[in-house]
Amino acid sequence: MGKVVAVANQKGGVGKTTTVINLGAYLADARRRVLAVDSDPQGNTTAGLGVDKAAVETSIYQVLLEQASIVDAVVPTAVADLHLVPATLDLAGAEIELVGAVARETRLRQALQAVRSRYDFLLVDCPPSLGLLTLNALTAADSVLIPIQCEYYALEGLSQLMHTVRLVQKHLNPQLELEGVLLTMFDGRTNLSIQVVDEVKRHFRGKVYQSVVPRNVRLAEAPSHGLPILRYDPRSRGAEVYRELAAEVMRGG
Amino acid sequence: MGKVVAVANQKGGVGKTTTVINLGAYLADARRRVLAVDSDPQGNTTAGLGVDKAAVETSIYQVLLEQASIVDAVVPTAVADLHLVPATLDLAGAEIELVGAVARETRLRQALQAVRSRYDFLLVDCPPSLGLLTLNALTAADSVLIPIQCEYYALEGLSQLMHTVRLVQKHLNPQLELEGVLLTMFDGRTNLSIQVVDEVKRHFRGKVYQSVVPRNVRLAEAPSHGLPILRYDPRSRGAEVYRELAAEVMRGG
Ligand SMILES: Nc1ncnc2c1ncn2[C@@H]1O[C@H](COP(=O)(O)OP(=O)(O)OP(=O)(O)O)[C@@H](O)[C@H]1O
Ligand SMILES: Nc1ncnc2c1ncn2[C@@H]1O[C@H](COP(=O)(O)OP(=O)(O)OP(=O)(O)O)[C@@H](O)[C@H]1O
Ligand SMILES: [Mg+2]
Ligand SMILES: [Mg+2]
Repeated sequence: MGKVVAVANQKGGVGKTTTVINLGAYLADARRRVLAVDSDPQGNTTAGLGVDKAAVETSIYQVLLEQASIVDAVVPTAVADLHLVPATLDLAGAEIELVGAVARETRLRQALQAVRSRYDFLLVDCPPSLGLLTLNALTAADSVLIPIQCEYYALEGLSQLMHTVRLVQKHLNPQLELEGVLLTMFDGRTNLSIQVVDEVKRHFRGKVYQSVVPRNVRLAEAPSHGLPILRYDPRSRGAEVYRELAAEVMRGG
Repeated sequence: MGKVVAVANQKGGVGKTTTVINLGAYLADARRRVLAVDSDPQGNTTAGLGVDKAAVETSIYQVLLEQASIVDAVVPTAVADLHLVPATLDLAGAEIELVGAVARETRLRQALQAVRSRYDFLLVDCPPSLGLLTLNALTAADSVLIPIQCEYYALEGLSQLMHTVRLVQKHLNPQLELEGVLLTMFDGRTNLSIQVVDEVKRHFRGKVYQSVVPRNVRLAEAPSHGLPILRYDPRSRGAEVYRELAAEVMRGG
């Protein structure tokens, strides 16, 4: 059975999408079968993997509303063994449409049952909020991977995020564990980055990945070509660290 | 009557909070009376202005649920003439709690009536989503200021944001205008930034501020001291551009 990992943090712009795409690509490169699930109405994982949203017939939206099976939504990407369940704009309506539904938080968990055995890892990209789409991902997940930008506001939101994780563990998914904490956009020239790293390592003792993603413009350029860093610039610093991260994740953190 | 400006973009981490705090501080420095309204459950504007959330008695949450008047929520900041309506964690519950309420999108507009005449500018910081909190801000606003990070994903989300603005103009707030588009985190050394700037200027002809905020670590450090850049490092590049932006906004864009 494949491992479902939700990549979540309600703070915006911390590297959730960049992590799903590039960790996913390097896991696939290491011969693991990977499914990326884009659960953010922005659809950045979908665009970043070069999938044309206008050409998508079945997306995560139809899957959550039980109008289609997840099997029909899966599409290939530029990397063999890395598949995608795309998101389109209509996903923005799902939170309101599901508000009155019974067991609305378990839609994704139920949907993933149909494909879990075909993959080794299923990585779910979450939107920057703790609403119904993120709750669905946390309820479906075996574990949660938390990207944290090496900046001040990143620390502010941690207690809120962990509070939500504990709520989900208590009421929706007792098996949910912390997969790990990934430090992103580290800039060694600034004290700020170093202070945040120290603080996060103290807060999440033993759960912070050795791999720390540096700020690296090649990571920001790759999505404009619809490619993971593995295809765009595999010799860049950003690529190296995501390859190391994949190795850590395969060893079990 | 003060001008209500919503600072919105559902893409995360583009500089919404940084703009509310620093534009607000420089408008206040130019003798304008400014109210910053933190409408994001993360409460980054509240923390970035040095207000202790644990000490807040009345927040935007009570105001939106009509449990308190906005007048009781207003607190001073380190800058004279810059006041704040703080946000606390309980705001995260407001979206669900207001789902069934009548005229749920107009709560903030109604609340601001009580204080609009006391301020020249009321800047509303929005969360990174197009949910009820952002809808409330767009419904209350005279205009919307859109920060856009000079990166690829920033372009992806624009059509969705403008679609929401048009919906609000049609059904909730016909007077809503585009105040302006602010380019943020510009890094002149990368082609990516230059390409995005060109694309945005073409897309929003005539509505893009001359002031382009550079990537500047002092802007990221200031909130860890609870200070706007005006107080933390007024001679930094980031500070200069936000001062220029304030001048542009006062001239009417
Ligand atoms: N290590 C890095 N170095 C430089 N740029 C990066 C890095 N990681 C991500 N980026 C860029 O920073 C921006 C934010 O990253 P990304 O979109 O992955 O964050 P996110 O958490 O998914 O954002 P959102 O909250 O909007 O979903 C993007 O433009 C991305 O290309
Ligand atoms: N011009 C800049 N140069 C460098 N860092 C910046 C700049 N503007 C903002 N930052 C930093 O980048 C991060 C994102 O900015 P900010 O929090 O203001 O964005 P936001 O749009 O409000 O995010 P969210 O979507 O989570 O509300 C913060 O850590 C902030 O301090
Ligand atoms: Mg994302
Ligand atoms: Mg913010």
